Amino acid sequence: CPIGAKKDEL
Amino acid sequence: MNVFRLTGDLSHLAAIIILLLKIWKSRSCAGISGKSQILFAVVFTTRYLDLLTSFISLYNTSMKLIYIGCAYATVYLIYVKFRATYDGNHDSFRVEFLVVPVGGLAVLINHNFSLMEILWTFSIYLESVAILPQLFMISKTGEAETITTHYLFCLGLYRALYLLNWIWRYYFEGFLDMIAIFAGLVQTVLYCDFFYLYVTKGGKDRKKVMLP
Repeated sequence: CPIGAKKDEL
Repeated sequence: MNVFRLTGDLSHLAAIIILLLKIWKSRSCAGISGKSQILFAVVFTTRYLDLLTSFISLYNTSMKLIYIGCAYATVYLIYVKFRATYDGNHDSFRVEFLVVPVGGLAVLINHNFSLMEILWTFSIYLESVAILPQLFMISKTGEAETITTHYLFCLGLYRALYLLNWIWRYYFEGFLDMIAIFAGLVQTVLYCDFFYLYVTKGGKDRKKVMLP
C-alpha cells in the first residue's frame, strides 16, 4: 500500500 | 499488529477508563480539563470517520467505537451530569490557539488533499497537543490527584509505545507515516516532564503530585 494510506492504527 | 501496538492501544484504553471511573466513582470532575476532553472527542470523531467507509477488522472497529463512546461519555459527565464540580475558572487554556494552527497545518501538510485525509491529518495533529489544556490546568492549580496522574501516565505511555510500534513497522514492514511519527514525537515529548515527575515523586506516601 502507499505510504501512510493504510489506516489500521487507532 | 505487534506487541508495542497492542500494549499502546491497551494503555490508551486504560487511560480512558481510569478517567471515566474516577469521575463516576468520586461524582466529581474537579481537576479535570473539560477542554482537553472535548478536544479528544473531536480527535476521535474526525479520525474515525472511516468507520463509515471502510472495514479493517473487528478489533479496529470495536476499539474505535469504544474510544468514541467513552470520549463523549466523559464530556457528558463533565459538562452535564457533574457540571457543578467542573473547575471552569482554572480550565482557561485558549483552545482556538491550538485548533486554528492545527487546522491550517492539516490543510498545508497532508498525504492527500481530500476531505477525509485532511480530517484524519487534523485529528493526528490535534491529538498531539490536546492534553495541553489539562497540563496547563495542573500547572495553574499546582497539583493533581494521584488518580489523575495515573490517567496522564497511561495516556503518555500510549503514544510512546506507538513510537516503538512505528520503529518496528519500519524495520519489518517498510511502513512509514511521517505525519503520524512527527505528531507522535511531539505528543510524547509533551509528556516527558510529567513522566519524570510521575516516576521521581511517585512515592508511597504521596497523595498529590505537585507540578512546577
